[in-house]
Amino acid sequence: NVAQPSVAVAPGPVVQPCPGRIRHFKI
Amino acid sequence: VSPPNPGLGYRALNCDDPESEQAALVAMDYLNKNLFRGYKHTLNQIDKVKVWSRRPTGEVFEMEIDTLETTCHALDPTPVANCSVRSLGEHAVEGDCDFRVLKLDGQFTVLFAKCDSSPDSAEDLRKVCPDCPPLAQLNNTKVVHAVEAALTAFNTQTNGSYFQLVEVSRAQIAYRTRMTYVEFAIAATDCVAKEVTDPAKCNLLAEKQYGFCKGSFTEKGPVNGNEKVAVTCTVFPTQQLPVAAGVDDKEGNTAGEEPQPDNSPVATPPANLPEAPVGSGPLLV
Repeated sequence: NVAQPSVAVAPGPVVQPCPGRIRHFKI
Repeated sequence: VSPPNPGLGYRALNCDDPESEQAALVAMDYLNKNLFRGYKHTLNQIDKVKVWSRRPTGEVFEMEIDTLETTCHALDPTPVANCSVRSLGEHAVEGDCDFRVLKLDGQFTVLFAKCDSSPDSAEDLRKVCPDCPPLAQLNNTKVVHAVEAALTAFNTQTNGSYFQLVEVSRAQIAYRTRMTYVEFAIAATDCVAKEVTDPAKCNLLAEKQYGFCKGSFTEKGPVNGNEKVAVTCTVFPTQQLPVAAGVDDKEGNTAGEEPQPDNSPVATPPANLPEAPVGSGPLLV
């Protein structure tokens, strides 16, 4: 990504590697 | 200075990585194929994955997996993909599993499996369904009586073999309505149901035929003076079971069961079911 130094770049979404997605529901 | 055990470190893998999911599905398949009591479980969430390199070749996936109980009994040949997950209102049961899965030449093999199962809390059940009865102890006298009545009713009405009880797998008691709901597994014997005089003399068929029943028993009430029993059984085609082992919870009971007050031996198959393997092979605790 290229950004102007004066422009703040919003951090991207943090990817949580684990735990993974819930397929049904959590007890 | 060289790091200790060079090349033996692990790599973290995203829990939702296709490779993690592939290993988890192989692990779940292994689990369900080796269950002989309780209910089949389905994958709910991959908690942790570590991938260790193995010498001389291959990788070992060390995984923690959360599962949920389905409505298919372990002896039911229905593929787990076609089984419904037990709903929260039916008092859901979760499994907490540790697996080690070897990946060698693109093939996954389960090396180790250990699962504990536990029912959802009664508090959670009340939140989603205040009137739903919680799971009951399987040796509760009401449960035992309901199972006996349901099995007798089934054997009385069937024209084929006399069926013996294999295990009580689930029970709920609705005190307000005086109803006891039970689920249990049965097996066919060499006796004809309508001719049985002494069930103790009946033997299981050499080619095992199992079934699964859902029953309800209504006690006599002050107004309603009659007991009522209702039962529906599904008899499965004869099947060759794999040499089996158990999946036990922290209390020493199988998946899907309530903790029992008695100290039943851990991983002891019920009568009429194969014993756990002795010797080499994957370890299933």
